[in-house]
Amino acid sequence: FAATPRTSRNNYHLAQAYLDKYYTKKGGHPLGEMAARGGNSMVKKIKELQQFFGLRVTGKLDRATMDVIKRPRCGVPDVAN
Amino acid sequence: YRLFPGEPKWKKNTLTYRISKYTPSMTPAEVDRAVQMALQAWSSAVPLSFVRVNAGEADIMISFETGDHGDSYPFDGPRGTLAHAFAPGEGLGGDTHFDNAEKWTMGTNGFNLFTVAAHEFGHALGLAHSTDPSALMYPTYKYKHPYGFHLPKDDVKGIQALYGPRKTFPGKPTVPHASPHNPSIPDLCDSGSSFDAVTMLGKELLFFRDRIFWRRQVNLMSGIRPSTITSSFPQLMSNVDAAYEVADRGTAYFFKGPHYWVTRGFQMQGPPRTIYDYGFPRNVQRIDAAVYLKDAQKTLFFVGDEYYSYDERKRKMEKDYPKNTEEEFSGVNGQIDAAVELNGNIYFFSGPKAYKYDTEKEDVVSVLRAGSWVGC
Repeated sequence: FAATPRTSRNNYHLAQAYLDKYYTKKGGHPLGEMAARGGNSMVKKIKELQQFFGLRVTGKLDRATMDVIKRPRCGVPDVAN
Repeated sequence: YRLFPGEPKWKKNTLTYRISKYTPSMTPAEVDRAVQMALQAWSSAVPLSFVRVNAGEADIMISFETGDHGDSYPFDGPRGTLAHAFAPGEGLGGDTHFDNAEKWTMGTNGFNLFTVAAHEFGHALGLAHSTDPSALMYPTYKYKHPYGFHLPKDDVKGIQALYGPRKTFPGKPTVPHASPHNPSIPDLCDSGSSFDAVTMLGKELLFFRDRIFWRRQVNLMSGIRPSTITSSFPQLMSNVDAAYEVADRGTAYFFKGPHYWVTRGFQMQGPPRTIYDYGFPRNVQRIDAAVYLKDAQKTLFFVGDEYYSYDERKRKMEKDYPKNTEEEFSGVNGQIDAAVELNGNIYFFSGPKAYKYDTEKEDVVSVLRAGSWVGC
């Protein structure tokens, strides 16, 4: 299944918002740092999410990972805040 | 299971909760019921009890909110984030918010409120998200049937790591809501013996002391049986401060600290309430004794060396109270532990003594030993 460019972009933004909400330690990581390192920090967080949910840890937004991201859930972050 | 950093937990066993805002997609009664069942899921595993208040600040404030609602965790409209809750602590601590943009339900045609509430109350009590997919504290929504629901093992381990287990009867299988241990039965016949509360209930007289109560037919001295309070009143606290019955309403009221319970016979009528509904001032923290006077349709509440009078017809506290007990009831000395009206007399129990007060003569006409009421 090859996502269309638009779907990829949507998924990317959805994932970015998800990771910022549930996998970012507030107050510990100034937002600027995240922007400066770009994908790298995002890959780290995708791996954290995959580990938490018991998925294969690839660091990529594969289908299983996107399925989890799209599931309704609790608003408390998964990482300590 | 996971705990929050610093392992915040509540330092008391009785927590108050208040539902301050409801959702249009369920009736208030349904919301109340779902919240009560969700709290019960946790109280069946640890020695915590939850008391509902209808006004003012509660430990766990519960509300349905939309979008940005001022706690720096804005909701995001339908799906996505369904709810959130804050770890134990002052102020926002323990507070639980549900996204009003969701369709909440008691069943499965939307998001089941019991399922989400039970999860969020886990946070409000100190649990973080669990990585165990079978756990209630797993972050993503998965419908849980409310009736007959039991906490999964991972959640029981987590919550008991914070508050310890709710103890059970020795030798019996684990029973939720079982009273903590097999209490010893006080010897009511020793000279210093007294009661915590005495009340009529239907055709019987009930005498409460510590975790035990005795039942006797009014006109029979034989067949008096002790049993544990929690075996007949499972939701009541394990001991009682005061009790009275309004017979023509078939309703009895039991008091413990700043809360009271309403029963019909032995059947609880809903969750505990706050004594401030009666109109007591805030400095009154507990009731020592209560007695309903049938002809006057008034209930007297004894607190320390004073007493209040509550008009049961008008459902409001009478003016010019409290009054001093000894001044109004001559011959009755000491703090009142319990009181009951029978055949036009009020029987005041103070320590080991029981005063028979004739309301017509307005005087004490005899003094017995409290234990004589249960056959000593």
